[in-house]
Amino acid sequence: YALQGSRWRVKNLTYKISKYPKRLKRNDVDAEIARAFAVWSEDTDLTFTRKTSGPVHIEIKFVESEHGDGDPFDGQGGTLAHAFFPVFGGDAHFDDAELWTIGSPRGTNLFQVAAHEFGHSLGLSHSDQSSALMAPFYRGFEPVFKLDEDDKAAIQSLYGRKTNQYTPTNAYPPSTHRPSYTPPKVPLDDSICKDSKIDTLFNSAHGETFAFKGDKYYKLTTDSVEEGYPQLISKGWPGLPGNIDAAFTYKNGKTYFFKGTQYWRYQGSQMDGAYPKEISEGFTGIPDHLDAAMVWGGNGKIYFFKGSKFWRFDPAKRPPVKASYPKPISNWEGVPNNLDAALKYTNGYTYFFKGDKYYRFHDARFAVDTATPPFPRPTAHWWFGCKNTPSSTAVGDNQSNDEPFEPEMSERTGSGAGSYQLTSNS
Amino acid sequence: AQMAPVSTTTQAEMYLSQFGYLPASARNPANSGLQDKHTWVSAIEEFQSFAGLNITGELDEETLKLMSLPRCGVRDRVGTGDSRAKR
Repeated sequence: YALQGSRWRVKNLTYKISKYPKRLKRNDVDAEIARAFAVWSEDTDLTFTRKTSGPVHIEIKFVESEHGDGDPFDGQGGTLAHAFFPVFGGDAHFDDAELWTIGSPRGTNLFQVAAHEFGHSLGLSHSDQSSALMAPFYRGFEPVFKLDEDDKAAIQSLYGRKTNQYTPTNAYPPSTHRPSYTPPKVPLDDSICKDSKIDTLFNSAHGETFAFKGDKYYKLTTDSVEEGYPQLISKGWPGLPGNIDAAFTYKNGKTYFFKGTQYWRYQGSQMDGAYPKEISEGFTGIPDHLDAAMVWGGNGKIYFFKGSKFWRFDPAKRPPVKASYPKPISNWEGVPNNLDAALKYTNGYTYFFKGDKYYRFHDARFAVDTATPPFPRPTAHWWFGCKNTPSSTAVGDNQSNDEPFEPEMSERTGSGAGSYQLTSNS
Repeated sequence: AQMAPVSTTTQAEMYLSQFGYLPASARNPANSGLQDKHTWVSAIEEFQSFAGLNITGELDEETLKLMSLPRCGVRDRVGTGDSRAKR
């Protein structure tokens, strides 16, 4: 998926259909448009409310040919609709020369096209995944609609995952509505608390997060380490050595591990072929002895880090690494050199780990996030649930619900009027 | 009126320009002769890569067929146009 670069600061959005299509009943259109918006509400806390008058976030119009925005429609076929990204207002225009239909293989399905256009209204660009709703080409009527994982990851990277804990409003929610804070459990084997420097962190294809250290691995819960861990890496991933340099799971569902000059590919816990192989063969242009690797949420491409440099790897391109790489890590504002690990966490944020500390990266601002307490923060407390680590006591005393424990609660979506923002004090 | 499918080089050039693979000036057929070959081939390759086609750099039948499909009017390559400068 690809993000345009802007998003709404609020999650409760309003819309208005200011010009209806000529061939469909208004009630039917209202229902299809509501269904199309609901596609984006299912996996996020976004809500969409229809208004019939007054200012709204997203205005919808069915128009033909030149309609005032300098991008005229072209009659039946060709361009079906277009929409503006949040920074340009979010409006969605549909070519009324099309034969818009509802639940029929004839004509052009309104629901499918509207759901796609509202993706743009929310900040998504076109995806190069043909199965994604945000792919640019109309696929014809699909009787059963299911949002692709690519689209789901895209929208959650902008607006977070669904919390279901309360309905967000433009006002600050009363503190009584906050989920209760549960002190994290301390792992039984607390060696990770004494030395929280890790080798690598990655998400599995099923969304589980694992931390590797030496010849052991830890399965993380939302607030600490799952009971029964650490375990031996050789037990969880037969054939894989300890002291891994870097790892990531790609969108093909396979996990890649890097150590020294070699790499291994796994499908779940099974080695996916004859490994190890040389990094120089499978990842042309990427150096050996890596520090960290991740699939960045901003564009879905693979990034490798070593020393003070980083490389972008796109398997679909030839060559997969552009000549302009490596580039200095200082391009990632606030991220230090000589990293230990990098991870796009399940809440959509990107995290960088070095020594016993970690940094949360704001993908849209392209800088380390500003928050209270500030980054870097101690990994032991925030990721492994350890107590009595430097600065963890103060955090616990304040009962700050900052992630990774309560990721959605700490979403900082801006400070403008009407924005949805929670801090440890609010 | 039904929109004609993309079948000529000029139509393909306008298509590639409209969806962000070529600069906006290519939308004017009078300027089409000024397009250098490298830019043209790169644009086709980029489109083919994005659309999951074989990357041939040529305006083959498969590429023209995909260009003729109904689609969203938003550019595939946001930020590559002349309205936004590269940092």
